[in-house]
Amino acid sequence: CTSIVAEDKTGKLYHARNLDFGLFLGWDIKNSSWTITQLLKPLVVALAFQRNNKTIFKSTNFAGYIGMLSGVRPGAFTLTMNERFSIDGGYLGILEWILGRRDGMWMGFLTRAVLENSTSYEEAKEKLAKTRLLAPAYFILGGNKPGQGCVITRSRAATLDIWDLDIKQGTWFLVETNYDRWKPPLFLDNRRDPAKQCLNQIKQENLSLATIYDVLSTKPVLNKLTVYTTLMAVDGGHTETYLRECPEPCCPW
Amino acid sequence: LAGDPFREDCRNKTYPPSGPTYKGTVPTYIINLDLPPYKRWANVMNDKKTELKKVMQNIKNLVNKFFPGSKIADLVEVKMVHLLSSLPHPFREEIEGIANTSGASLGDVVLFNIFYEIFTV
Repeated sequence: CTSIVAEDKTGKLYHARNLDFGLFLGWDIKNSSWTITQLLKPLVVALAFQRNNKTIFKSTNFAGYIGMLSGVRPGAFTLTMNERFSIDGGYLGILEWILGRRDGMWMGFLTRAVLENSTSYEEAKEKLAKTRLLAPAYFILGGNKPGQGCVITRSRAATLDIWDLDIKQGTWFLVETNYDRWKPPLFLDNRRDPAKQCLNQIKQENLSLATIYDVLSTKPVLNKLTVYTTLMAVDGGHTETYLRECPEPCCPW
Repeated sequence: LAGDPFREDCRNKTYPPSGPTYKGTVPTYIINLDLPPYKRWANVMNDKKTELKKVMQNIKNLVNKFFPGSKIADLVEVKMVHLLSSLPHPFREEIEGIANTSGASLGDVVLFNIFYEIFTV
């Protein structure tokens, strides 16, 4: 996955992501694509969660999955989640759960609870940083005020790092793929540097959902695992989702 | 760029989406949180039940290819049903509702919902 949270010159926040999934889950030789990646595309839906006929939050989901991977609480915050791989992974969390230790939260249920119940960027940030999890994760969060954007790097039990937007220091965007920001990405899977390079070329004054879509359309940020691209702006809970395809030549991940 | 055959120059003017990297938009549904959890996903799953069952069958086929002749896929399905009873409200009831509406097995829908935890290694 590749998630981007960025702020333009006027202080407006944008949040977007490519959702990549299906690595090693079967390769379709005929169509030169990952089998599960292709099968997931018809399952993608845009959802508006309502209470008393009022939209509380919106998300992009796979039908049948009740957790949240990409969502916006209109006027309050935007949230995406990227997979974080670790030896101390979710299978240990599941084992603990089965053995009776149930103080951790399932990742999808936490993001769902945050979008459903948190009413501000700060509240969402605290819950995502402090709740014990069954699996490690990266949470990418955007707010509704200038400077409100961060990447929270989580192990199952702790927050390892919170990386904030810092306009004064020139950090007007954050890019998270599937690697800790203080470590280099796997040399075979470097989507972080191409995304950063493209954002730097665009420059802050030209930032928009359209130019972020350009970044997410550039290979290898766009790759054979990319299921969809979602573009979000917190104002009014604006969200757009597009199914993607990566024609040859294209990186398998 | 020269060293990476899959890397390209930064794209521009790709929006509004079109062309070979664009495969379409997605349908929108309303999830009414005032409904009982069991009924919330009925509209979505009425439309998407075939697609969900296809994904789950494919994953089972993959497991069976890796472990031919084993009963791993069946065993996981049974274990997932046991796991469901420990999941918190309202998620447990929502999952039951999805399985009921879609006709997918309960174990498959539980597995689909905890896929993330399994795949983080």
